[in-house]
Amino acid sequence: STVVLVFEAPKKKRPSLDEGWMGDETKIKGGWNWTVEKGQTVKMGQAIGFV
Amino acid sequence: LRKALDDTKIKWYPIPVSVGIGFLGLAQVYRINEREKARQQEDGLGDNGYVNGTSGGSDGEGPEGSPQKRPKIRPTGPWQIQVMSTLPLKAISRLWGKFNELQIPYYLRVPGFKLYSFIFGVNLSEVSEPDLHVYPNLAAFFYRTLKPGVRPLDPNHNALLSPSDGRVLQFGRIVGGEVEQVKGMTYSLDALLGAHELDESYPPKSSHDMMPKKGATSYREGDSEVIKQDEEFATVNGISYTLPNLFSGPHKGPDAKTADASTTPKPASEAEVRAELALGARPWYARVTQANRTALYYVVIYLAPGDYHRFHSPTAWVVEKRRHFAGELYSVSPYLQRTLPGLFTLNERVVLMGRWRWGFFSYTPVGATNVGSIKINFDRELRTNSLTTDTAADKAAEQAAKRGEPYSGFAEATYEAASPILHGHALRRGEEMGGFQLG
Repeated sequence: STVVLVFEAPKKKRPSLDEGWMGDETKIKGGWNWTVEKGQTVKMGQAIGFV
Repeated sequence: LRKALDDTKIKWYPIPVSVGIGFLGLAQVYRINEREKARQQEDGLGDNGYVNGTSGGSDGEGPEGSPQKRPKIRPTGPWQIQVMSTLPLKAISRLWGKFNELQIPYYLRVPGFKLYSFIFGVNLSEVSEPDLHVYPNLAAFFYRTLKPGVRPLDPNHNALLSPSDGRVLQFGRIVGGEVEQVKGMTYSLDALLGAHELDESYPPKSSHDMMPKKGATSYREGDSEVIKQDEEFATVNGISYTLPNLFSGPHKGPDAKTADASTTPKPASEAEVRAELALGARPWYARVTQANRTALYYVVIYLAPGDYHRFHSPTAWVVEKRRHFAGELYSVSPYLQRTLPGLFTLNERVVLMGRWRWGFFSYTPVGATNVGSIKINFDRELRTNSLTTDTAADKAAEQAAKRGEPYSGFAEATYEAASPILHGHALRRGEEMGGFQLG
């Protein structure tokens, strides 16, 4: 059996050039972040991602 | 018999060549006809495996004069899949369920369940009932509960929780309405969740707020002025349209302030908006995302036979509607997911749709041959892997064909009555929603 979740979540917000963004992807903050890897075993209640 | 075989004289007569050629020709014509009929029937199939339009006669009659039924889609793939597609998988699944409901003799229960646990890796120390004699059969053991506290919820309230034990097969962002399956196989969101028709529930009544606000469903001219500035939801065929209910407040983007009124098109009327959206100007999954600020994501979790098979709410959300697709029941093992494209769109599944803090949210348990029964705790009317449901689906397909309308492929129910305020059934994070049962 399988469970498929489809959901809407905020995108990552890229800072503008005025805010000093120089193309460094690590500076992109916020938005949806996954906390799992493909093939990883998860238990019920464990976080799979966060906003 | 030996005597008869030995003593009977076999006499061979020559058959005229023309008769042989004629026989082979007739057989070939028959085969071609059958193939063409099958192809015509397949042309009428949608992505969800059901008829998109009438086929086999406009009066709802099949090619043999029988009532129109949901045609069974024949998946392509290696010989294992071809063989599997010929099997009555749902009947096998139901038989498997009945078999597993047979009572196991008392003294065989503990060794039997321990053997099962050894083979499939069940952690017996987590099972709520320490005395395995209590489980009368494998079906009861399979649908076991866990001890309180063995599955603590993640403390981060902005986190989405895993709804069940399992393995993450795939996750990512949905681009262009395509959900990626294992190893790059893709299928459309419409096929998985069902095509969306324009109604009052979608887009969600309020994306940032679980409580729908009064008047939020109306189209506001101010929204048109704002949305036309957005690249993602600009004008369609010269008509600027609104995305009602998607914004919890006015747009604060810099473009909105500097907009030149002389170059902006006139906001569309509500009738124009509805007509445009009804024509499918934009797919529904594009419409649910909020003006380029949000995106759709997906995750696929596979439950192995030894896993805890109840599932819980991954977040606080409101279930607005349920769609039951009475499809097939192929195995959903990772091997078959790799080899059978669109597996999730073929199998029987229950799509729960609603909204959470950030907008649209859907939860889809997909059945398999061994675990065909999907149970939803707050939906007593739902019957999965049932002969009655299949018959009802066939009847619905037949009636749709008679009306000359496409069959959606699913039976829909809404949970609006559960809470007139929330317009759906509210679930807390971690709350048990249902589970998968054997057969």
